[in-house]
This record gives sequence, structure tokens and C-alpha cells, in this order.
Amino acid sequence: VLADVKKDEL
Amino acid sequence: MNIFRFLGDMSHILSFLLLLHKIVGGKSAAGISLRTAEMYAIVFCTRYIDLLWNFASLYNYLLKLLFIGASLTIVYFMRYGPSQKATYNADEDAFPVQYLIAPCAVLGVLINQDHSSPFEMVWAFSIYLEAVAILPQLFLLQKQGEVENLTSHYVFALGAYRALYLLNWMFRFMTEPDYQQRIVWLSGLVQTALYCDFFYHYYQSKKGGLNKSVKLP
Repeated sequence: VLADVKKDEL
Repeated sequence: MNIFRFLGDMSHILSFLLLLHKIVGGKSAAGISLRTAEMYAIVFCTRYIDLLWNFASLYNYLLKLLFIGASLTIVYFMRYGPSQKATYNADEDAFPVQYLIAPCAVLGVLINQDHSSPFEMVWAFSIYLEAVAILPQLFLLQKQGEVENLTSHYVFALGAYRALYLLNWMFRFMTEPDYQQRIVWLSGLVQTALYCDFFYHYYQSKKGGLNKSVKLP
């Protein structure tokens, strides 16, 4: 989940 | 979301609009590097593959689709558009991109944020590749010496987008407790540094009026 949250930028 | 990141995304969209206006609207690929366009298509198709399972926000989702669509459209027209092919200079657009793609692929496998996830390796590869994707375009401009007006605005907007992202990362680092993205920060720094020379000549030529062409030594 951490990985996905981290990818909030383009 | 902060103002720097928003402006960065807007600058990125602007760079696409300028390039599409020139290539599709103006039906000319003069001074544009197909190699850079193809590397950007690889960057977005690899980095945004998480569209299939990740939904951070509608804004993110739509822009990811837009960037993939626009970059593929540009490559399509540059490869198959009759007038674009006629104005594209393949001999000058000769930067050996294999020396960019291969090291980025190796780095993506070796240095990423989660060695157990293939997506993280692909994602890191995309970040590293984006940092150097502009090289063939800058190489082409250097060779041609003079930069056509629209092309200079396109390259400027593309460089400005990652420079604004650097401000966004500084802002987030200061305001969010455990925010760190060393891979992205370093790559973004390298990416922006590659534009410094162009930014200098762009500023020199534009301060005398926005429609002067940029001269590179």
C-alpha cells in the first residue's frame, strides 16, 4: 500500500 | 497537491500542446527529435502502467491517459505523417539512444524502491529514462544551431515542468513528515540540469522579444 500511496505524482 | 506541482503539470501539458500544434497543426517535424518523442512514449507507457490497478485521483488518472495518448500521437504522426516525414531530418536526429536506454534499464533493476516488485523496477527505469530523454532533442538543436520559435517554447515548457517539480519536492519535503523520494529527486535534478544551457540561450534570445529564434553556439 505504501508504494501505491507514494505514487501520487505524475 | 501544491502550486508548484500544479504549475509543473500545466507546463507539461503546454509542452504537449505546443508540440502537437507544430507537428499535427503545422504539419512540420522540422527540428523535432523523433528519438526523444519515442523515449517519452516509453517513459509514460512504462510509468503509467499502474493505470490498470492504481487510482490515486481523477486528476492523476486523466493526465496519465492524456500524456500516454499525446506522446503516442506525436510518435505516430512523426513516423507515418506524409508531410511530417518529409520535414523530419533523420540524419541529424542521430543520438545513440541505446546508450541511454540500456543503462537506465540496468539502473531500474538495481536501484528502486522495492526490489520484490517488477512494477517498481519498471517505474524506476521510467524515472531514469525521463531524465535523459531530452538529450537527442538538445543534440539535434545544437547541430542545427538555430531553434525555430515554436520549438524553443516547446523545449522550454518541457524543461520548466521538471524544474517546477523540484520546487514541489522541496515544498513537500518541508511540509510532509516522512516524505522522501531520493530516486525522483536525483533524476529530476539531472533532468533539469541538462536544460540549463538551453534555458540560458532561450532567455538571451527572448528578452529581446518573444518571437526571436534561439541561437545555440
